[in-house]
Amino acid sequence: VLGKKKIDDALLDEIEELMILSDLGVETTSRIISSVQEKVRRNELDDASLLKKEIKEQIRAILVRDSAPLRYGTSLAVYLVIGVNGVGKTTTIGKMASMLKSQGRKVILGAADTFRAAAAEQLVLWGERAGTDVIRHKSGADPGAVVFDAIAAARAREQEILIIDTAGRLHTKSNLMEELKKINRVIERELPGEPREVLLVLDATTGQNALSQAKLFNQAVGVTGIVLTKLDGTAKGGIIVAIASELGIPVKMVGVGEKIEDLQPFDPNEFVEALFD
Amino acid sequence: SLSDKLEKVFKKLKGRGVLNEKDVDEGLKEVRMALLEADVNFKVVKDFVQSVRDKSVGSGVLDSLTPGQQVVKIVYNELVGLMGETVTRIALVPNRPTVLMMVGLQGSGKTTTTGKLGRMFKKGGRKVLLVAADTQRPAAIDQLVTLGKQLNIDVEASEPGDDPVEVCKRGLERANRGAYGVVILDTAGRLHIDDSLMDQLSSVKAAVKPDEILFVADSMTGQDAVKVAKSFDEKLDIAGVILTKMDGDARGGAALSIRAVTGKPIKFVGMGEKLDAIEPFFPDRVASRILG
Ligand SMILES: Nc1nc2c(ncn2[C@@H]2O[C@H](COP(=O)(O)OP(=O)(O)OP(=O)(O)O)[C@@H](O)[C@H]2O)c(=O)[nH]1
Ligand SMILES: Nc1nc2c(ncn2[C@@H]2O[C@H](COP(=O)(O)OP(=O)(O)OP(=O)(O)O)[C@@H](O)[C@H]2O)c(=O)[nH]1
Ligand SMILES: [Mg+2]
Ligand SMILES: [Mg+2]
Repeated sequence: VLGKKKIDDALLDEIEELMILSDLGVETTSRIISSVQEKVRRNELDDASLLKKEIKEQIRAILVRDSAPLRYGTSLAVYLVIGVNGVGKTTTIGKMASMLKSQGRKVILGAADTFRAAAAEQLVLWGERAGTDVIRHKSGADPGAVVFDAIAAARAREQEILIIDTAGRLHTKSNLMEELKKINRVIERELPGEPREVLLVLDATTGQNALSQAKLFNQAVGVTGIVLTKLDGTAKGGIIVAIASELGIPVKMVGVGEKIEDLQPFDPNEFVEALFD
Repeated sequence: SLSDKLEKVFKKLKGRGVLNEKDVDEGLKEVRMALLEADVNFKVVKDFVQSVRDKSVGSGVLDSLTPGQQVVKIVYNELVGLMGETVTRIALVPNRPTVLMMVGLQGSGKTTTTGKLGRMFKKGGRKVLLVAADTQRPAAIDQLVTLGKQLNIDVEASEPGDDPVEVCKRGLERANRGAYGVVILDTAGRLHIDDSLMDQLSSVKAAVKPDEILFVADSMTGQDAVKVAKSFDEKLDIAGVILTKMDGDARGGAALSIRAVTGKPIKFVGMGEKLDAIEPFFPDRVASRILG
């Protein structure tokens, strides 16, 4: 057919480069490219102008498979926010509190990062901006005790959603992962069967290590959703495709800036389009 | 490991007789994969593999009994050579305060590293002043003031909303008056594509003329490391790089990418959250880590 450009190796190399540059990773990229090559071989795909569309569709399919909104119920829902150092947990909680309040929910925050300098002060400031209470202890206190008190306060003040900030921790530090499991057990013990989210915050600038982070945090406490931050930069965050494909964990929200309103629900279509911008 | 993978590839190829250049290319695919999986930038990998190829073909790998090991050796040496000499120090100026300025993306570890460097210089007998020039992140000033208290190091504090340029000028004036040996300016994290905030850093540079501008980068950074490092370097002419969070299991390919695109030395690596967790940069250690 005249005007239809063939799909050749050069074109596939170009797409492969774009995918790797977006941090999709070697394995996820080669799997998607191989499946496209198979379609070309079986003459199911022969038009170069449709190649990008095909790849976008394959990525989109991976992302929508497990997608789900934030959970809450008729009593107290707890969102435990976790992740490695500096990814944007505390800031994200401030944004979420504001967003949920604007949706008419009663929100309270728990400052369970009792380790890092001025961590509780930072969350208290965000609580003020969002108009929510913040339960905190002094620096060095047991994070489990903060969570226990935050749950008690949430119940007493008839709050609907308690969001818990935790200290940044590398997934490879077993003592810190044990501390996280202990925090999680407090929640399970106090609120058995209640709706819960364990939200892993990932930085869009992170490369393949995000997959290792997702695996180990998931093994430790079971991750129900991801918040992908700093998408307002130039990094594409493609590693979430590998995470969706291997672990089935959905991205629920994305951070797009440092202001309180810079949080959006995750839109797989928008994300896939941005990968190829 | 990469050497095992390469041995397997070359064993299989040698089974068909003498190795040729095409066989070397087969082996180099493994090298390319290993570097990409370690987060080295795609384009940096391309150039790197090309130079390894040139060295391999020219160095008798084809006739070697252990071509896989030969190639790994070439890769390792290329990596170490590219990363620069070990221990590039921060040169302290005599007779006036040495001014260091920390810059980088949000959350990379600037404030914590400011504390770590302060502690290091104090241990070396210097009088240190930390300057809280991040007047925009909630509780950033509190964070640095707290670190100063923990380390018993003076901090030039500020108020949220103060102009960072004015804060840095004040800090330098205080350092001159008080005969401080080292002044470290902690700036707010920012995006390399935020022109007004990048201009703000240029204004700080022009006002206080730092002796070294240190780019603080997260060692887990992926492909984006090249864009970010290039922007900060082109805008500010950085003196060197500090790679943080190396106590994790990130392979650290960003180290090679940043070095390749800026040509600037990596001076230190952050090895933990505690204020003593900083080490000089050893290229051979990072090279082994990147190779896995
Ligand atoms: N540009 C941009 N910056 C962000 C975003 N989310 C957070 N940040 C910034 O990232 C930096 C770190 O944010 P924090 O909320 O302190 O991160 P954290 O995970 O709580 O850090 P630790 O508690 O120290 O582990 C701050 O400067 C935030 O303003 C985002 O979506 N975009
Ligand atoms: N494990 C580990 N954590 C680190 C290291 N360096 C810094 N951190 C942690 O990373 C997080 C962010 O550090 P900060 O010093 O607040 O980062 P920053 O660059 O000043 O952040 P902004 O000012 O918001 O841009 C904190 O939780 C630090 O404790 C390191 O070498 N290893
Ligand atoms: Mg935090
Ligand atoms: Mg800081």
